Amino acid sequence: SSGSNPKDEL
Amino acid sequence: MNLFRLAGDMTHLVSVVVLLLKIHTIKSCAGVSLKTQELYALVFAARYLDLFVHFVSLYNTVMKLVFLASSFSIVWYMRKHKIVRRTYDREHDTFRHHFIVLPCLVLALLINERFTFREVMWAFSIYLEAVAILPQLVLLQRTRNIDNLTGQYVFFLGAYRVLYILNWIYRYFTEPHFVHWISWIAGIVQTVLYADFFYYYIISWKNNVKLELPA
Repeated sequence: SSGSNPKDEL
Repeated sequence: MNLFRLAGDMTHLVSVVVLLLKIHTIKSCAGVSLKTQELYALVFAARYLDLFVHFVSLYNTVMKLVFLASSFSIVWYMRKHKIVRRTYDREHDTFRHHFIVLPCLVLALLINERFTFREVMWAFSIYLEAVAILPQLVLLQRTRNIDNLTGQYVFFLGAYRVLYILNWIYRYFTEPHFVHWISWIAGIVQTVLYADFFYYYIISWKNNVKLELPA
């Protein structure tokens, strides 16, 4: 799911 | 990192530099909305809570620090600096920005990727960023003489949004598992808000006349 994606954008 | 993302970050950076240049060297913030700047400071404060917890890269950390420092210093200049604050167009910067903070917070509590403090604050920052430009666009519309630097500031900020969308499209095809619907949808809403401005900006640039938005 999208919830486990790390957030690497600013 | 793909080229669209890098170009997006760079236009975002340029927009901030243009604004700081205007404030720092010309000592003027005429035509700049303090309300929008306060919202951006809040956006970055809420989003970068993970700054010291979740390390992505040196690039990421440095850029986050730059956006935090620049947004808070712009607010400081506009509120506290002896000369700059006098150039602030308070009468026309009347957008009720406090009233969009609460709905964004409620929306973040309802729609988030996970119900944790950091994730809710992240979603809140995304929703708030989508509408943070509104006071600035309203102020531009009320300003008779939009100076070049203010026009360029908003133009680069809009370009950053467009490039981020291209970046998401690219990522969708190259990293199918990487999907953040919240930022995509909010990002598209945010970019659409610039459409009108872009239209008049490009026309004024093509005809080589001063930018003026219709009331």
